[in-house]
Amino acid sequence: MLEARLEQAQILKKVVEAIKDLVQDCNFDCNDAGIQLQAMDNSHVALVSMKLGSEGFSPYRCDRNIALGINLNSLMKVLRAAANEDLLTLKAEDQPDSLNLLFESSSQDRLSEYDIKLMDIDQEHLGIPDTEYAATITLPSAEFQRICRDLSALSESVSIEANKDGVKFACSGDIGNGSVTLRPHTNVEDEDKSTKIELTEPVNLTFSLKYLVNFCKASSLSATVRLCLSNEVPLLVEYQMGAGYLRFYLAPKIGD
Amino acid sequence: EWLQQYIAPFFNLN
Repeated sequence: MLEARLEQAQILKKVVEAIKDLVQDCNFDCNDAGIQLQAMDNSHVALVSMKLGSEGFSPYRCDRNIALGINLNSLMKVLRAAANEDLLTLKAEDQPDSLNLLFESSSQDRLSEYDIKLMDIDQEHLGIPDTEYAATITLPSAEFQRICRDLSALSESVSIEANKDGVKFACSGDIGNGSVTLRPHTNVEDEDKSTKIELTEPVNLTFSLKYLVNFCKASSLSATVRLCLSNEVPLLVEYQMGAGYLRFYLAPKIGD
Repeated sequence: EWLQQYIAPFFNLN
């Protein structure tokens, strides 16, 4: 059986809130290492990959591999009943028809219990290979969100050009064009406000802003975001969580 | 005119 308690319900709330507009139904794959999720978005241009490691739960018990097929809108309806600071315990049998969620207020004077029905989802969990990227940019997640939001007002797509001097986000639309260039810098008072660029070769790729704006819904999970780019391969947008990550992969656009 | 590529071929997904 599965029994997994999160110290704060808001971690799962934020994950589901961030991906529910991309993915409707998906399997939460549970094993002794933790809970993982991998799903393509409905239009098959983006891939979501999430891991909550067992060390992020206390206690964590999962005797055998269990796939929890969940409709994310249904899960969100239930999770909205949890306060951010509530303890959240997930429970499921080995061959479950439902997932049990228990919310406990931090003062332990309120217990809420919900069951949501599970569904059979034919979805294979495939290992995504570790990739060496030509450019890895770490920046404040709020900064990335702002850039995507601002440029999406002008255009459907953004080019991301990284070289040793900085990273330039540029777009061009009917009303004009715009760009934001970030130069690497270190904020000594708050490391999370730094911009870091690791580069083995310059890259320049174009992506759909609609998807990037959607990925930025995960910004509240982490103060920083990591963008990994190589020419002609999908962009990786990664938000680190305490004991895991939420990753989005987006295929680049190509010229006609 | 931009073309949006599908993600599946990059990861050998169906």
